[in-house]
Amino acid sequence: FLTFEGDLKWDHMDLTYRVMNYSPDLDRAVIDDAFKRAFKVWSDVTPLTFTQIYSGEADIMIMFGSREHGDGYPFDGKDGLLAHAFPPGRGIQGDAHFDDDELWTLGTGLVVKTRHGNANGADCHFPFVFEGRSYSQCITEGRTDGLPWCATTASYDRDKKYGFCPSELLYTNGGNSDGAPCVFPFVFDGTSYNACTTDGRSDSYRWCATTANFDQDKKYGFCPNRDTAVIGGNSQGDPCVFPFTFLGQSYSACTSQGRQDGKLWCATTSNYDTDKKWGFCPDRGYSIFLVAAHEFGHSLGLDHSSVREALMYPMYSYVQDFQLDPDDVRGIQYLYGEQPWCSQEWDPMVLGWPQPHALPCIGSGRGSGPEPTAPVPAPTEEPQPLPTEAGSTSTTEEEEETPAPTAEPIPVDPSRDACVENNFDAITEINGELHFFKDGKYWTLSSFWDSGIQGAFSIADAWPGLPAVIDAAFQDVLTKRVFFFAGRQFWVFSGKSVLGPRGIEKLGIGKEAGRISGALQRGRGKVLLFSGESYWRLDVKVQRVDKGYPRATDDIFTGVPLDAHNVFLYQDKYHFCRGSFYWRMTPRYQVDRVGYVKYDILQCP
Amino acid sequence: PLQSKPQAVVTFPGELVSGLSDLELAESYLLRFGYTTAAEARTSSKHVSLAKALRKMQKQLGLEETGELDARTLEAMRAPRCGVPDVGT
Repeated sequence: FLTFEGDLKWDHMDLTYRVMNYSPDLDRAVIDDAFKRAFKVWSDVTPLTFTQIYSGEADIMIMFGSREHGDGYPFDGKDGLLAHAFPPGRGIQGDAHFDDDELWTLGTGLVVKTRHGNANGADCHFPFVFEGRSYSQCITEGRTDGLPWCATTASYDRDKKYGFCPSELLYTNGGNSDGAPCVFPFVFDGTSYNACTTDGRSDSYRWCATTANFDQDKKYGFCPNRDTAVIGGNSQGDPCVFPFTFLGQSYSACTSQGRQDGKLWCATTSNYDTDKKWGFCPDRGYSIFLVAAHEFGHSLGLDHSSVREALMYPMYSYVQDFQLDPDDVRGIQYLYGEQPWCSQEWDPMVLGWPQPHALPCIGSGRGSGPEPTAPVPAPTEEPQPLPTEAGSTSTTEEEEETPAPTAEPIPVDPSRDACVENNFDAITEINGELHFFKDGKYWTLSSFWDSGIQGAFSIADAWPGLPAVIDAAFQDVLTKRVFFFAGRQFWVFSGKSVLGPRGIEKLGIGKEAGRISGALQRGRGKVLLFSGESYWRLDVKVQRVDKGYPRATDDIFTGVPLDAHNVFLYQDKYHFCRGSFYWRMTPRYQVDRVGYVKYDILQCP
Repeated sequence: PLQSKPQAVVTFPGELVSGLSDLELAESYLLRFGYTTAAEARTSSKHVSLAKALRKMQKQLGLEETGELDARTLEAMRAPRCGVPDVGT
């Protein structure tokens, strides 16, 4: 990471931001939410807080604009430059600007949020069926008032769920009319207008009067973009007009004719040849959340990073499940420090537990958090049975006996690096070594031998008969038998024999459980099995779950993600993983560490 | 369908990015994002200053440092990005 020259940073942690105007591409609620989430990316890993204000001077002023928009650093039309921001300081410093010649979306195409109707503001569902016909854009069919609408489920005919699409006939943004709709025709400068116009403005924003006469009433608002609005060209925001004529030919859809770059475009009047009015058709657009999170990094004092995966890398790329890269975390924590709960001063009784979505402490080494006092063994609630001998379990007619693994697995693909995996199907400790399972392969890590990550090994070689993807595994501490779970099936490997697959209903786990996400050994002969937001206690000897289960995970495992993908015991502590991160919990049920599976447990470089 | 005649290419009015050669694109990109300065470009030979700036840019953006205006470098220059300079203020 890089910071700006002189380590420019804010001298206070409670920052304010104000959204000066909104892009017509998205509903303002969607934009507000995206900015809020983008700030949260940074507040999750620092003591910084962000508060939106609606008047006056905020630390970070946010605006949309195009071309030259007042700061001497013009944007360049569609694509190319997307946004820029200034490092911390007074005045324009800290401000973030977004190029409104881009199509702003959430990264995967138009987001058409509805108003009114009966769908509580849900997004349009494209395509949708109305009277047997399929539509991929808002329509005015079925109405006499010209208001565009869409269904919010796949079939209006079946579900009758609908809402109205953005339209100047429904509302306006900004201006001085409190969102009133346009009035057509309206008079401006002596001329009558029947549609939104950019006349009278230098910033290309489309506007209309909200009374019949602007010259007289001076009431106006900005027009929201319809879903058919073009981007860029010389008609930004105007809807495509179909059919249109181009070089004498008629076109009823967007076309790439006339261009070498393959981009789709349309005319915004019925005849391009005579009017030369055009723009690009909507594409996936750029995620306002991702771009804002990047720009706010600048607003906080981060310069561009040369780490490709980092948010602060200067090029845009869309990622669906965004997670802040460690490089970004190190950068921002270099400037502002860590979350209070990462520090030794953190007192959970005062500040509360970290939220499950919170990101880890990886900074100056203060991140390990308060260590527990002497470990307390997990209490067992019932007398424990004596151990059974390995392989003593009987085989039923549905069980197959197959050879068990050899003692020393042979790496099948040493080049396949565990460190490139983003997450694992299952993680568990077997014979004192952590095992990381993923797509038919597994790696081992021994804390005793300090030999680093070993593998990748083949699951099929080690435990023949298992599916490539397993959900969870655990080793019974008494018998050393290893239980594997995949879907609603489980297998038990003991010595050279395997029992299974059998359904988990045989363990007494009902249909309310989907996949088993992990297991925690609890004393002798008892294991907690996790699924969804519940857990069951398994009596390993009798292979049945105890009465009184399932119980809610949140009841005692407070502060860990309830949608953990892996749950396992390691070095006497409970580990709950979600995405790239793990939450470590002491036997006293205190979360004492949140970190990266890859960097903190696997010790990846 | 196959085109029966060569496609006509038109110049669309109002389109800002038009007609820049690869070299012109590279020069404006390197200048805009801080990899070279107008003074540097004036004082050294064009080829040397371009190669030096390209290496600087390729290193910063994690590309192979060829010092050449290769396809990957051009692709990076055409990619959508943040307007804050990569080097300098």
